[in-house]
Amino acid sequence: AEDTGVRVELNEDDDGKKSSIALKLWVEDTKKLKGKYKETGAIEFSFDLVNEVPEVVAQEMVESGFFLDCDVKTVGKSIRDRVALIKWKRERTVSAGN
Amino acid sequence: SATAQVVHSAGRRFIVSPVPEARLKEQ
Repeated sequence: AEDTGVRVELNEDDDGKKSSIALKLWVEDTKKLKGKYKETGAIEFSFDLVNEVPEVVAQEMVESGFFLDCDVKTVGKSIRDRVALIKWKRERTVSAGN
Repeated sequence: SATAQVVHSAGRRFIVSPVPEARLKEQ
């Protein structure tokens, strides 16, 4: 995945079954953000792999004051990349089991 | 370690916690 300066990781073990999963997001490289970033720490949240859209969560983070509006795409892409990886790993696990 | 919680109007809960140093990008 592209290095967006925003890191998103699983915040729990993925059992491959739950649609809602815990994620943790933090800024690794503030220079990659357009807006001035206030160091807040890591943001833990849950994300529904089936029903939710990464960009919507990114927008909620903006509205909650974690990021500026100009960085919503960067944050959304970072979440989207991680979600895509989680889904890919799940599909691979299912394929391997068959 | 200190944590804070922010609840968005849509109902999503964000928990803010310190970034573990070991997980920071190596420069």
